[in-house]
Amino acid sequence: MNKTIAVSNQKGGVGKTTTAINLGACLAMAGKKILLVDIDPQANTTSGLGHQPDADTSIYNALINQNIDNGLVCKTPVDSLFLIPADINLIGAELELIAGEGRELRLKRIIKHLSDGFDFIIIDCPPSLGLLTLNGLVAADSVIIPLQTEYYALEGLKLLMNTIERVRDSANPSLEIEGILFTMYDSRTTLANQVVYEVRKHFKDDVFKTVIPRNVRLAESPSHGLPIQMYDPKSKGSEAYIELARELIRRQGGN
Amino acid sequence: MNKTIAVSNQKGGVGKTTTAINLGACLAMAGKKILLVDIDPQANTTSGLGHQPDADTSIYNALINQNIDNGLVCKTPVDSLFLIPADINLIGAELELIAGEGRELRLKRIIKHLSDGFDFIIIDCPPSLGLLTLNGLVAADSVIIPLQTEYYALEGLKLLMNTIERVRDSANPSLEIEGILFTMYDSRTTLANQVVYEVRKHFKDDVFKTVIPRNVRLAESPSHGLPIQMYDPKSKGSEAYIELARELIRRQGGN
Ligand SMILES: Nc1ncnc2c1ncn2[C@@H]1O[C@H](COP(=O)(O)OP(=O)(O)OP(=O)(O)O)[C@@H](O)[C@H]1O
Ligand SMILES: Nc1ncnc2c1ncn2[C@@H]1O[C@H](COP(=O)(O)OP(=O)(O)OP(=O)(O)O)[C@@H](O)[C@H]1O
Ligand SMILES: [Mg+2]
Ligand SMILES: [Mg+2]
Repeated sequence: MNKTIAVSNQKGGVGKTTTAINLGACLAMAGKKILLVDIDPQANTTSGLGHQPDADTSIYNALINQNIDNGLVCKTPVDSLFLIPADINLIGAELELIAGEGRELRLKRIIKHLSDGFDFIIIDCPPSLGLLTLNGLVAADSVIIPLQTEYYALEGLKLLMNTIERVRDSANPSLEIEGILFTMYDSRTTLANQVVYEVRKHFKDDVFKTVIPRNVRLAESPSHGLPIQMYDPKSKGSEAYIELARELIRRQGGN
Repeated sequence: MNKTIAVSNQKGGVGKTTTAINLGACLAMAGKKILLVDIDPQANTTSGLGHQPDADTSIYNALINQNIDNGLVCKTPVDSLFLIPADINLIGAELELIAGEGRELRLKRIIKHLSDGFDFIIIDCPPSLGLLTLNGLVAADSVIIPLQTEYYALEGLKLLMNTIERVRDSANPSLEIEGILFTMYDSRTTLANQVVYEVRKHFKDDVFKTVIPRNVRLAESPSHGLPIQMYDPKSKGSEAYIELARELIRRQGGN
């Protein structure tokens, strides 16, 4: 039995890609077999792992033409971490998917076809609530919500929760919140501490205990095409994502 | 003669909204009459100025039904700074606009109708290259590109430049680059200095001399519904946006 987790937040720049790559890598280094799926036209998860986006073997073809082939799954610099890359044709996918049948179910079919043997499938979503993100939420068993500890990110949380509710009421009744994850946290600022206090009070156990601190090494590692655990394993960023992976595995044990 | 400037970058969280609000406020405090237009479904420019999004007087109605009325233009806490607010119905706008005629020209018509008497119209775009952003680029005379000095933001620049090129070749031949603006700059990190060096080398005069530093006061001000010049006028963030407004006005003089 495997689990599909979407990493989503329509607010931009909150650490979705950074979480997908580094959580995925930590779980792989802990012995799990992981499939990352990049459905963001920016293809940041793809390039952050040093993979050159290639229009032939990308998720775009599979989403639009429903031709699903094992060639979609690529290797990464980490053993037992695999990737289905994105490419820029995905920009047109939102418009092209609209007319088709089962437009929100396309990704779910692809993942069902390719997920055998994986322990976790992690989907990196774009910063929007359009059809690509909806495909991610419909395909997922649960959602990780990276949350920058700032005002606009907090404002957007309600909108995201409403969208998750709507998806749960329609195409994916079993969709759960895996957890809200504080990212780029700077304990010295009052704003950050206010946001953490408000969110923990309101969402209680839906919030991960692990907090990802602001750490420039996390911003440097994608330029080397490596997850943080390979680029700078002693950094605070690496330690935090290892702790998150442990907490995630512990949470499954309780299921 | 007025000028319409789109603030756009599909990379999320790079400072689009922060730039739209604070540049707009600085220009208004320098005696210009400014109209801010929020076309991001997140409605951050709207809430960042303390305005409650209201489904009746929003850009959504005007875009979809083409009923343009002066009631769209609202006051803000700053004299001579006005706002056309966004609201969450804009999420559906991308899907709804597709079927209609002149789907990329809708915003241009609205602005033409309402822009009399304004010196600058500043459009805050969402983090994507979909129909809402295309409407912004088609309506604009020029584009300000906020660029976080990090790897993924640099990666996305090529894609954005290609899109601007495509818009220039089709619906808006006179679209220019107003400037690339470095945001959240931290001079202590090597990564930031590498990005600044690469971009200035490649884009030369298309890059603003003004650089916006990382400054927590900029992240705090929207929670008070105020631009930085009213929240903390002595902060580094406020000084930087005042300098940007001066540079922008100087650049027009040279036209
Ligand atoms: N904890 C952190 N500390 C410092 N920098 C970080 C951290 N997490 C992410 N970053 C950097 O911040 C920027 C935004 O992060 P990232 O791209 O992962 O966010 P995102 O939500 O995926 O963005 P988008 O909405 O564009 O998809 C990136 O440049 C990234 O390298
Ligand atoms: N120079 C700065 N220093 C510190 N914080 C900043 C700065 N500029 C913006 N911020 C904060 O960083 C976050 C991202 O900025 P902002 O929301 O303006 O970016 P955006 O590009 O509009 O995001 P989106 O892609 O979601 O529309 C916000 O919380 C904002 O308050
Ligand atoms: Mg991302
Ligand atoms: Mg914004």
